[in-house]
Amino acid sequence: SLRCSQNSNLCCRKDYYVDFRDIGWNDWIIKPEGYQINYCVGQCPLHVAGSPGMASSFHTAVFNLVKANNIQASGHSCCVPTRRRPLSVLYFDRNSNIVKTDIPDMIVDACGCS
Amino acid sequence: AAAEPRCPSCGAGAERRLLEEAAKRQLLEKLRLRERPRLAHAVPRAAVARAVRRLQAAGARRGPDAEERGYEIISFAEPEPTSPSGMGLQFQFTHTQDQDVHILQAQLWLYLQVPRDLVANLTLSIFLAGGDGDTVGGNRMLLSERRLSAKGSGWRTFSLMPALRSFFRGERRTLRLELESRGDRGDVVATVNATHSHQPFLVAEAKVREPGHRVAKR
Repeated sequence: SLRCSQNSNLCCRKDYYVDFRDIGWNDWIIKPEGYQINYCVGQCPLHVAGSPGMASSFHTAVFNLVKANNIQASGHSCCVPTRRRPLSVLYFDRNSNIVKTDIPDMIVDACGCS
Repeated sequence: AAAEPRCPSCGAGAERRLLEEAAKRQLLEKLRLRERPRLAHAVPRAAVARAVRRLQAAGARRGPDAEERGYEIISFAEPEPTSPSGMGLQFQFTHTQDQDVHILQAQLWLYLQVPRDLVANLTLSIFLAGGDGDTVGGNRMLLSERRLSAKGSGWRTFSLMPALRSFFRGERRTLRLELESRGDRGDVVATVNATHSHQPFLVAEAKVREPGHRVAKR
């Protein structure tokens, strides 16, 4: 998947790390110290519709449909997360118990065009 | 947020604030918390470090399962002020009503203080005290009873299953345990060292079925 850079406005993954100290939550979240709140941003012109950041059979299928039906820009394709991973958190609850849990689908790993 | 034109770096500040607020909202929502917890009392770092080592030693790893979420919880005991035997422990739990909690295992960690010159066996009994429902003989139910060879003081673990399973299904948030230790000659030989450095704690592993996840019964 593309990581966002200055010289492209195509669909890509923008990385952003939130440190729990910066938001004053490090007193109740024991581990980790922070996490990546990445997000997807950028254009999805028709010629890349359906591509999760690299050529794939789904993209070819969508592209052929666009050509065969001569679809103008009626519908549009969006830049969305295509792969996420869990975040393991250790924190104090309000009774000062320590709770450990894995939060599924918490971190965006890859972006692509729907 | 619209970046203020006169201050190009403000855009970065606005984006940063936006993402930090988004991170807070996402964490609270995924942890099913209405607001960030305000700790009832601080837990000594040494107790936290020891307890986290137990969690790692347990090594219970589970893949993220959307149907059922895995939790491990460590609850530190508070002295039970009304305990007749003077060896009462109290644990506080909260879970949201619509969560379907299944306890997979629950272990009590106690630091038993045994007089050095004593070489004998002792029996340690753990009762679920107080509350309604399944009680035997007065208002308590035997959870665990074990004969221990009293080889000096140290940490001991006691499984509290399957009796504790029903506790977590109930509404109760306060778990009260009564401990009794009897030596072979009938005298009380072991005490629980509940000072901060040896605070007793309970390690429980649970699966929680999130509301709305109705498995179609076939």
